[in-house]
Amino acid sequence: PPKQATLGKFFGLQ
Amino acid sequence: MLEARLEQASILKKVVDAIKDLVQDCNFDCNDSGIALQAMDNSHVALVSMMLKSDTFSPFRCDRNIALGINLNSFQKVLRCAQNEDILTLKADDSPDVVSLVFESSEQDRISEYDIKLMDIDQEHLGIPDTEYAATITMPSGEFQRICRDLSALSESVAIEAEKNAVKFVCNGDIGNGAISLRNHSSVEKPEQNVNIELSEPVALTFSLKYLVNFCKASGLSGSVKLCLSNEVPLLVEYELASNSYLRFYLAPKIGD
Repeated sequence: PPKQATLGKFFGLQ
Repeated sequence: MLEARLEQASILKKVVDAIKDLVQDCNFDCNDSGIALQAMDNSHVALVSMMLKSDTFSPFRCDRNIALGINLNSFQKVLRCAQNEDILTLKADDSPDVVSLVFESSEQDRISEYDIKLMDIDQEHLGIPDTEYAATITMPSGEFQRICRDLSALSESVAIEAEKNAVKFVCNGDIGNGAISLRNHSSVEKPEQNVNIELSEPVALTFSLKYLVNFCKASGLSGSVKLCLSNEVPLLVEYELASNSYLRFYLAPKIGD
């Protein structure tokens, strides 16, 4: 089954 | 100092009600453009982004950048003391220990004053890139809420599949499967039921329904909701408020290995 990604994978820390 | 007066307390009540199960302690960042909030849930899967522009308030005054670190549970307790139609004024000093809330009844001569103790919150701030989304779906917020609620009874996840003129919400669960399709729909008589699908390329993404059901607690803030999708990026769920203010939720997708 597909796995839950986290937002850090897409959005950079500021 | 900050002084921000809202004609109706209900806006802030609804915003806090909508996000408090997702995020617990948040900084409300105040500056001359308004009051903003960005916070991630503990699992870093969902993000709340709120912007209440200065025009939402009348008057609005904030000379310096002030971060109000507030526990949302406490905030909700105090906001529940306000009637929906009360005039609400937020006040804080430049280096505040507390934020003051004043509720004024427009019909009665009643003034209620509350303080909430502030906390120091060291929050991770994410940079969200400007994205041209492949699909933008605008639909009644109540309809989206019902779809998420209905499908969450069957499955933990929903696949959102947008193609030309149609969007499909599909789930596969242990007891069976479900699918709801919506097509472009526009009515002059009942514009609140309009569905608009703008698409540059087909999109199919899978999301956790638990989070979507949570986002839908914001349905009372706006009659319509906007879903923005591109393959392999987080979903944006946006509730537009008056004066270009908004409450946005981002949700990371589930990705196959």
